[in-house]
Amino acid sequence: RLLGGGLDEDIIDSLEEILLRADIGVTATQRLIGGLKEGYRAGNLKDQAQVLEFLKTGLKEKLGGEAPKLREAPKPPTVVIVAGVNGSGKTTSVAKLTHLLTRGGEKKVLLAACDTFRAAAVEQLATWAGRLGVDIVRGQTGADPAAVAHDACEKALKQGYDYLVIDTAGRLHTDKNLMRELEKIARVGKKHIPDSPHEVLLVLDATTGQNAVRQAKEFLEVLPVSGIILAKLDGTAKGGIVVVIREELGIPVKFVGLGEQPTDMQPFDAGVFVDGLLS
Amino acid sequence: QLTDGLSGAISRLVSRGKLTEANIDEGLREVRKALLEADVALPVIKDFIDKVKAKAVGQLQIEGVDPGQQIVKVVNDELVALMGPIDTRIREQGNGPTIIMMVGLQGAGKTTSCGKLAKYLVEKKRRKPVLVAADLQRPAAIDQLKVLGEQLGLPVYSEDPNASKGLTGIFKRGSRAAEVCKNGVKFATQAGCDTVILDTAGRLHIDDDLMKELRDVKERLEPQNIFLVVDAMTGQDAVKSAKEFNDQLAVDGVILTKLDGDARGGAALSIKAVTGKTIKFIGTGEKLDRLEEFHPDRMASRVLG
Ligand SMILES: Nc1nc2c(ncn2[C@@H]2O[C@H](COP(=O)(O)OP(=O)(O)OP(=O)(O)O)[C@@H](O)[C@H]2O)c(=O)[nH]1
Ligand SMILES: Nc1nc2c(ncn2[C@@H]2O[C@H](COP(=O)(O)OP(=O)(O)OP(=O)(O)O)[C@@H](O)[C@H]2O)c(=O)[nH]1
Ligand SMILES: [Mg+2]
Ligand SMILES: [Mg+2]
Repeated sequence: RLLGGGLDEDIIDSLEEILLRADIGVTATQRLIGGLKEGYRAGNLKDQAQVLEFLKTGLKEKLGGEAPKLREAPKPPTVVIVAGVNGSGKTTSVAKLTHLLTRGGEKKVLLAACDTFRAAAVEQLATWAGRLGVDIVRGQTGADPAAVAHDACEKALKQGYDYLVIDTAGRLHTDKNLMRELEKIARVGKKHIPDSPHEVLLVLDATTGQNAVRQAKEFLEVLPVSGIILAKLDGTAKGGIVVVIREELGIPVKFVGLGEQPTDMQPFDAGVFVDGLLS
Repeated sequence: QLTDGLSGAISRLVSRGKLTEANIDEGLREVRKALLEADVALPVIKDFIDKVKAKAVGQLQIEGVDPGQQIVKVVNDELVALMGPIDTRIREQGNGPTIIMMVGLQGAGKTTSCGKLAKYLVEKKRRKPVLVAADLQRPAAIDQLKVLGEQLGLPVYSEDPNASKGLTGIFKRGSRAAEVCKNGVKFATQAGCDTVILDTAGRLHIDDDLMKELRDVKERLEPQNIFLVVDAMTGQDAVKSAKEFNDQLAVDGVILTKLDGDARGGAALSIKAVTGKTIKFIGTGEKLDRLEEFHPDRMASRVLG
């Protein structure tokens, strides 16, 4: 969509629009555009193709290189907590993770239904467990989610599961009580599995704007967030906000959600993602 | 009454003395930054800044007011005017139940808002609503709406999503949801209920089959009210999805959810600017009493930060 091959500062400025509309945000965009202008003035960038290449390289660097894998604990079970704000795609992502772990028939997965609050949350996860052929630990309606997590960790350890994936209730990062509840869910597992949780995945909706950075900051305050699942990237939103999150908080994207079925999740590929940002 | 963020930034920039075109431009650069940080869509910001500049330039002759504050006032007034008016009207049906159809992207808060709206209609408008479970694809979506119905003591119409699976091969996909909705309205009429709230499955605005499904429901039921449910933390994409839903369905209003968080909610301005449709209600929590009428002045302060 750039015109011809020629380059000047106006053309560099027009790239600002692509970055802003990808939800990269004002500050990061200004820095990126500033960097491009410096390169142009120094004579290092002579045409549009070079500018685009420079931009892509810069974005990929900010995203942190090699896509990290799902962590595997030194001895089983590996405990994975899935958290995030309301409606971001957590429960569906748990189903997708389960599919990735079990499709080769290799891993024995246990699910914990720790959303004990929302209407039919347990039923939703139980349906996925049934379809994927995995066991699920659930409590009474309104049970303390930490109690369910505690029981699940005990079962995962004693019955030899490779992975325990804990689905949690959606919560706004601004709700102090619910953030404390999340901290407690992580803490109670340590009684049986001292170095748990081994992986904490924050599920972000790709349509989210600048608030995603606040979400990541606040969740990181209460949990050792080790990765992001960027859900709903099959829509038109670009999810550029993950660039800022990686840069400012060091949290890498580990997976992207590309649909509503268990097969619709892929490991994060920075190159593919950056191409998508700028398209 | 505006928070210090934008006013502070502008008054630091804009020198004392009267309003000039130069300091208007300076102030508007700050406004642009604030609106971007608030997730207002870029094309909407451009139009908005042009409008504000024209108004501010029109005030160049006014003396005795701090120019920075003048700019902020023009911005705030323009924002309120654009996002308003207050309009919580729900169109009623003359003969037969009033139908409200809830649509939107995945996870926006439609099902929860169906419950909230039903409660609001019962308590504030003395209506007798039926909730219709027309999301036939999400696991336990029907259960979710049934639980809400139980909590409210209201009837929920639903069908087994796998029923008439044999026949589904004969009808093209998309007629099942319309079928359930149609039967839901029949059920409401027979039960003496005056309002039907249709909960539909979340979907992408670029999914042609699923958007057609919504057009089918609209065509067959002719709902008096189609509400687009949008998450307040939506970023730049708000214009794309809202425009598409509105172009295809001509929505009657918007419900903006999750405003109990700290998202600035610029999507509110983007959506109004691009569809012309007003935000009727806002969601301010997960519980069913957390539905409020939309106030453009409160939203303006929040967006400007
Ligand atoms: N298109 C698309 N839809 C998705 C994706 N991930 C999840 N969804 C949909 O988003 C909606 C919400 O997903 P859930 O898994 O229930 O989200 P959640 O975070 O568990 O929600 P709460 O538990 O209520 O906070 C559902 O309709 C999912 O099918 C994705 O990658 N792409
Ligand atoms: N904090 C807060 N949470 C909300 C609000 N409205 C809905 N939610 C929560 O957001 C999540 C998604 O709500 P749903 O009603 O399931 O969303 P949906 O649009 O029906 O989702 P799909 O049917 O999968 O597209 C749930 O956890 C709700 O409790 C709100 O105003 N504030
Ligand atoms: Mg969930
Ligand atoms: Mg729903």
